[in-house]
Amino acid sequence: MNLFRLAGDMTHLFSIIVLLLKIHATKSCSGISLKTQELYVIVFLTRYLDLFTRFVSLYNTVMKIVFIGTSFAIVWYMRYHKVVKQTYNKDEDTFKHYFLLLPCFVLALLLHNEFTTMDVLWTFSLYLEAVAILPQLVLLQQSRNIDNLTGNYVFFLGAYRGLYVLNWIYRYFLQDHRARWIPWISGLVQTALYADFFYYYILSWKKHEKLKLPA
Amino acid sequence: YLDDDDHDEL
Repeated sequence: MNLFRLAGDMTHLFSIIVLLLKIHATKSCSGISLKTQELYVIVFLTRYLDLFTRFVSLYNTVMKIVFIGTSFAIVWYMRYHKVVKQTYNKDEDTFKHYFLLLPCFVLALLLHNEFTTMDVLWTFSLYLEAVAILPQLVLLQQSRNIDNLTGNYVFFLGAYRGLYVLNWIYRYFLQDHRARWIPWISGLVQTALYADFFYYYILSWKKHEKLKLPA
Repeated sequence: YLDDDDHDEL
């Protein structure tokens, strides 16, 4: 493991902590897309099927359990917590997230390394993660007021993807020289989806203004 | 054939 990978994982973890902090401390999930959060539950469940069949490291095992657990906790808060669920912008969270599942699954059936349940579902989780942020970005675009914690959550999530790209570059040139096309391509697509958000996030930060995305 | 470290990232 290199420093970029570790920094990427920590940024990912930090983004989740920021989101849970927002929900728990302010008892509000306004500006957060439940659809994106539900997609992340599916992403983690399908990717970490090997949790009990293959041991990589204690670090990997703990992180996998944390990602699965926190994603369930967030969805639980948004759906069932009696105060939090009332702050959910249901009418603005309009992205048809189910339409992302089938194309990602078909693509995973067509493009994978090995035709096994584990590998196809692992590939599916990579394709799905690449596009899972879309409902969240659409919701942000429709929100007049994006609060700081929501903006920071998406910023750290994007930073995590950027650091993973650096990790792959480092790994390829300085560690194992192995091409991993499926994670690379889906990771690059995912990172590119954040470009627009990053542009406006940095702009608002420079101008000391509240973040607002153009419609 | 999948090497073990093909799936080692999170």
